[in-house]
Amino acid sequence: MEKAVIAIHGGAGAITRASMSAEREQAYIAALSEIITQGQALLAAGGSALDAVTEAVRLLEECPLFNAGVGSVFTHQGTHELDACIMDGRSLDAGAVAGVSRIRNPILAARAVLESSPHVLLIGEGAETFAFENALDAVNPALFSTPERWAQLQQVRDGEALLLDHDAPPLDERHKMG
Amino acid sequence: TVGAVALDRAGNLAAATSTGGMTNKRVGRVGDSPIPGAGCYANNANVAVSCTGTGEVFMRTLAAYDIAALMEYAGLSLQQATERVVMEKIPVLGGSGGLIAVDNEGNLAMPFNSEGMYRAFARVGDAPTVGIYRE
Repeated sequence: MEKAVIAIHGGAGAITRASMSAEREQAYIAALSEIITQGQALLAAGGSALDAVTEAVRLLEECPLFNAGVGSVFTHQGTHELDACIMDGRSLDAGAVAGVSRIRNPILAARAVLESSPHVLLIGEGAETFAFENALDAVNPALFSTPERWAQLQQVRDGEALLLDHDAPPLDERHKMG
Repeated sequence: TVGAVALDRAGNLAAATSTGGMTNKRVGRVGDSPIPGAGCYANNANVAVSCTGTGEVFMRTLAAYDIAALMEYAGLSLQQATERVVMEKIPVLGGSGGLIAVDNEGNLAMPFNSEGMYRAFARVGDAPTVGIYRE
């Protein structure tokens, strides 16, 4: 039996029962299907587990539906702070970054820390400088912003006085964990 | 939060987790996602884990490593260890969320104590499976 396998997640939380949209649900299913298929193909071609999880998470970061990379939520001050971690089960090597806002794919920065740094976790400006020194490009933090995430911040700031629009995602993004 | 775990043909495990944090969070707050052993862990000896949920609780319980420890020291199966952590230990501390995990035999677990979790898995050679709600 072929044991090679990959699994992904895009966050957990409460379901927006009252305003669930079939179209939005299908959008999430399509995104998850596309990304897991690409991860599966990488493993089928003999790729490593480390490369498979790196690519899967990079693709999740690129998808605005999920809270990572493009589509990240806003802090109270209307900014973005991104975190990522990767770990290699062969060696227990690990790499992580936290509090970065100018790296397009934080998971690639974490991978760079794993491969090219004697450290495990770098934060903030130091993490960004390390990433840029390791061939990752700087981006404008506005890249991560979406109108939906901005609206969620306003809802929370306003005590949730605003109603969700009719095209709500399957899980309540105002309260989704992680 | 997003994450991935995998077992490759060579029998190696890996895990990755990435997040934008929590909506309206205090600037400077860091959750479990970038903390090895809390929101992300992989060890070829037993399991690879990626978590999503109430970050502070996953940090206080070292949730990802706890699963590996329960398997290594207590002899629990992947299913038993992940159920213990997600359905028993995390809720006691007021935490909500879930995780994905794969062991070195290729067994999968994707438990969550919230109403739903965006998730998918695919074995090489089989059709992928995608889910959002509790089955």
